[in-house]
Amino acid sequence: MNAFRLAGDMTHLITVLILLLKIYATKSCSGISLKTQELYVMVFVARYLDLFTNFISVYNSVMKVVFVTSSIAIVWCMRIHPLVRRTYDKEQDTFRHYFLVAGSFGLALLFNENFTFREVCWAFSIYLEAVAILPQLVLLQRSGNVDNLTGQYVFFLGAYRVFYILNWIYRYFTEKHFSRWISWIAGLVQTALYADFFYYYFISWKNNSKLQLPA
Amino acid sequence: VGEKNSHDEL
Repeated sequence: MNAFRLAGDMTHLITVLILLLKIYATKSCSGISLKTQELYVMVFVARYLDLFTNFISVYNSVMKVVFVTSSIAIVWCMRIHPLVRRTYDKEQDTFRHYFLVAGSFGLALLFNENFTFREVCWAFSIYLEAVAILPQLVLLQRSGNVDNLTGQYVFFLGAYRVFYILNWIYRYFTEKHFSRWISWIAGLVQTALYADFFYYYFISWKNNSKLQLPA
Repeated sequence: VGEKNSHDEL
């Protein structure tokens, strides 16, 4: 465990807490893409299959449980909770995210470390995570104005991935056979998707203005 | 940590 990875995990945890806080405090999920949240549930379930079979550390297991349960809780709130579900922008959140699922799964069948169930699921979860933010970014562009919490949510999601890329660079130079080309490529693609968001986020922060994404 | 393809990252 190195500082970059710990910072990345903590930042990732913050994104989940921001969403839970927003939903709990405002009883509203406007501006949040249910599709992105559903993709994240798939990402965590597919990646943490080894939760009970491959113990790595208490920290690792605890964080896996936290990510899986919180992502499911967010989807539950947005789908079932009587107050919250009414505030979901159903007609705005129209990204056909099943194409992302199919594409990631096809890619995982082609490119994986070993052609085993667990490795294909792991690669699937890595590819899917790289594109999971797309429905959310599309929703933000559609709804134009971005409320603070949602803007911070996307910002921290991007920051978590930047920390992970630094972690992979660090591990590449400190560990011999550290070759995670799947994570590298997917992680770079994922971070690139945030690039324009970061740009507009920085501009709005600099001008101290409301975050406006070009439609 | 662990064998090569054990994914020790979250």
